[in-house]
Amino acid sequence: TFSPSEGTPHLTINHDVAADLDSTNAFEGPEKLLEVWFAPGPDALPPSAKPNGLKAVPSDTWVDMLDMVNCKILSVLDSEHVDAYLLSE
Amino acid sequence: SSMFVFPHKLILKTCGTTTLLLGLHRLLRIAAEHAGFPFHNTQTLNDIHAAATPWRVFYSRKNFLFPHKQEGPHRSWKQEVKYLDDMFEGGSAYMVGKMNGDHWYLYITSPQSPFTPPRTPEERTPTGTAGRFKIPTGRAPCFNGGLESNDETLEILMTDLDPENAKKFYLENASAVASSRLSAYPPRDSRDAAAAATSAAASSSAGMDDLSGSTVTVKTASTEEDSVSIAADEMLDVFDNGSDSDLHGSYTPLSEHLDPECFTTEGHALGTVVSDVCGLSEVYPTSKYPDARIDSYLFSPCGFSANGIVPAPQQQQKPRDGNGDGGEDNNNETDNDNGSARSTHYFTVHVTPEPVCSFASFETNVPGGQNGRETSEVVEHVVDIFKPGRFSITLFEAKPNLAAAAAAAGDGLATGVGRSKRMEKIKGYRRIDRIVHDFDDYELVFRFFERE
Repeated sequence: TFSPSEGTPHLTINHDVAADLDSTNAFEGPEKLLEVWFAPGPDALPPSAKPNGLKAVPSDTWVDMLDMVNCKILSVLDSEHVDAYLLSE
Repeated sequence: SSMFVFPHKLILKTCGTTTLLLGLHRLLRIAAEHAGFPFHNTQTLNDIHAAATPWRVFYSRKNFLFPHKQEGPHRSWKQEVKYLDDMFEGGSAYMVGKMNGDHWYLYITSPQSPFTPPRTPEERTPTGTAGRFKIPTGRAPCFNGGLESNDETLEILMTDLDPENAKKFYLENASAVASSRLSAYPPRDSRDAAAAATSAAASSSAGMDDLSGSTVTVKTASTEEDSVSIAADEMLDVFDNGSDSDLHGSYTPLSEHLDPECFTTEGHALGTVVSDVCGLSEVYPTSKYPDARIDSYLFSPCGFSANGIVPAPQQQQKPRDGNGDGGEDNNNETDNDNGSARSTHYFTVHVTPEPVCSFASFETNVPGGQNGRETSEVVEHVVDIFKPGRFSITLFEAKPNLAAAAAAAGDGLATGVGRSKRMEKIKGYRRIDRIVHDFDDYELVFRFFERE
């Protein structure tokens, strides 16, 4: 199996969505941008929060939230400090 | 569309007719339920309304191009603000730029004093149900740790893209480029032993052996029947040897940027090619950001998205002193408060190439200057990729960041306005607007340019 070295971002592809995505009828255009902070920095998480904060949330848990937004996960580039989700539409 | 998940914050940027704000409450619920962030709008997590209390919320967007195509609360800024106001206490909404031209909207909530005790739901409950579960904002849950260092966000929103440049973001054209590269490269069997050995060593060191036998299919521009299938390791070899300028111009090895699995679906494979061909891979070049990684996807029939993760460049380690604290390295680009971890930043790109509504966005929080590229360099590089007819630049910077930058520059400037003066002139463009918003703890500089 592929074992990235420590600290190396690792890519996971959601083949079910990414392989045959047809965006023929998708309307693109300017985006909406939302940024929600729960603490001033990664070293200022509250005692109740899990050590890794939001990064402790499994990818699958975000799926139903993203369904409400009308987005599907195409791939995830995860690293030690941030996980980057590439989404459909 | 893209989402970035940090331990302490989440960034969600969505395109087209997505209904971003409809997912907001669920996001806050997940933060409380699955990440353990405190909530103050209900008494118990069993209440379906329970939602984590954000420290800050930012919502922004360019002016509407096709409001009638939008859904939910996204048909107008007024409706979006009402949706946010109904959810949060203490938000502020702004419009920046020309009302009768391109402008930009922002909604923010502000942090409150850490000494302000939270109000209970009963104290905040108005009569009736409206606002009953309204979410307070701005309470920093813990001040034992430091503020995030180098907090700045640069966003470039470009419209009326140059048609020739926009063609690169069509699947048909990208496939043709990919095919020409593959067909121009000699078959695996004809390579000399030295090249094969070099390639094998490179693949092995990058952990690519697992891809042996995997197949990448690249459709040519003419017909689907002309599709070319190659082994994934062979495609990687092409990328590894892509510095051949006869074939690829200013080509750089993509295997330095990318994880090998991205070659296993066409959208990701062609996205990788497009990232390289258009110059996106070089916005944060591996020469300055050796650990940067890009995940790209080319949509069918057109459209492009990419996410980049950019770990701060490693610094030369200074000799440790007797306390073992790593000496006096004050460069906060690389170290957090305990000096043990490197900060990691992101960038994201979205492209709609159709002439009737061509649009591209670039956003990053990679700090400008220091040991990497200046913000003005990044802007010029990105603008040159798309050559838009019009574009806006918004630079949102935390004031501690601005003060540090001014001090480092030694120029006595109190704000980053002077630091970013180089962005005032973009070759081939005329600056129309420059608007500064001075918030409590952030400064926003908005600029708007048109092609000369």
